[in-house]
Amino acid sequence: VFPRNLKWSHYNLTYRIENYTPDMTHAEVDRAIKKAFRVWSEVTPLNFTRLRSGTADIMISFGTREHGDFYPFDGPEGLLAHAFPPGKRIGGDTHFDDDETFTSGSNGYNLFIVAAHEFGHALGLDHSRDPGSLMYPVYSYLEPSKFLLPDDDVQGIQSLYGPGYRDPNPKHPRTPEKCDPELSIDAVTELRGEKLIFKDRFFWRQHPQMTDVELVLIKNFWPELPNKIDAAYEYPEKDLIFIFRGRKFWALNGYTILPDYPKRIQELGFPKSLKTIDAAVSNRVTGKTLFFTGDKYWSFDEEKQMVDKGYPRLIMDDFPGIGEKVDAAYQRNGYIYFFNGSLQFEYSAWSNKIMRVLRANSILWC
Amino acid sequence: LPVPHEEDLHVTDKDLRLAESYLRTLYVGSDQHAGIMTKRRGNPLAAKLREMQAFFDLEVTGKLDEETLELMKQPRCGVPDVGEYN
Repeated sequence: VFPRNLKWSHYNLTYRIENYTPDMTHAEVDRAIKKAFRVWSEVTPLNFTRLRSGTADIMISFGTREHGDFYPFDGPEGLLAHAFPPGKRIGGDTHFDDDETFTSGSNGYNLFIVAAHEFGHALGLDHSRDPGSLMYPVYSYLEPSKFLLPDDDVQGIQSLYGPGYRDPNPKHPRTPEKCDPELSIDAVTELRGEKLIFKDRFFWRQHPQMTDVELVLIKNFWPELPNKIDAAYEYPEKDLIFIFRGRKFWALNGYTILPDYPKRIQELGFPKSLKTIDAAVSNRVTGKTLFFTGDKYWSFDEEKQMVDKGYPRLIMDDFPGIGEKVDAAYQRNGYIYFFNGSLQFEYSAWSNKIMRVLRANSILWC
Repeated sequence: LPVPHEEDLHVTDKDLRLAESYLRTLYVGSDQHAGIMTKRRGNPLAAKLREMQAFFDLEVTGKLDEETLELMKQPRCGVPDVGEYN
């Protein structure tokens, strides 16, 4: 929240759309603005009524460069919009930089996402340092139809106005805490010497020279990837990483998703009945990639690009002690690290036995 | 603005202008704090840079390194991260 906990003293607030961007139809703008206010009315006692004339609490306009408030915009890109904290006159007013391209989709800047953020300011929220929150300063596209207000933002706005009476989605997404002792992870892969540890819609980037890990939204790196993934592995010989979600998988060369992807995992030779891959790890020595699903695993020959004969095999037959399922796996210096719930098992490929059992979050230097 | 000495980091004049505008627009009010810093460090922009790096959980080097510049180029909200509209 802002210094002095600036907030509206009345809960029935008014807004007025003073002008429109040429990028979208009036109806699209009206819809995006209305939906953006609903993000906040669903979790507070606040109500928003639209005025078509006169002065409203929250005056909404599109402008460029110097637009009358001594806080000029900066042309295309950079600053997208701003809003003023609750208060009289300019208080609550929200301005969009019309040198940007606003849309209802994922191209340009999604007006609903930008407006929902700016109305957070207009209601009294300052920026959040939580990269998963709506009030994080940097724009990231989220599918409006699947948007759920993150818990960090709910905590902030309810500290000002209290809870609402009709929250249709009380389960608000939380940003994973890296040192949560119960942390489990979705997938791990190396990428050009870095390690990427995936959890929900995030991944932690771990660079050997960095003193701490960096939490990043998957969609900030790869907008086309889904918000959550099942498995990932690196095939360094081709400078590629493969990302799996459901029956689909993508090949990535750095930031770039290769054309013709996503493909279906059945193209690798898996049976039609296979719905997901839980974990994948590539062994540079043998040139084999192991795919784990349920209580079984497969060996895949990267050179021949086919599943090896005699698979699937039971995980517990060949990797005794790591449990019946695998959430994620990666290999380093002859060891394979298997993740199962909040534990990870350091498995020696040479002596075929578990060397250590660690907490899953120890991969994040916790 | 302090820039790392690595040879391979080509910070252009345009980058420097972007960074200066970014810090002055979004790290408002830290001039007061920087007042103290200025006596000690003599560079309010470096103080703002450190604040920005701390806000975004970057390594607080006080120097315009690649990671910091990369983040400054990302589209964002124009409301200050530190300090507020007066």
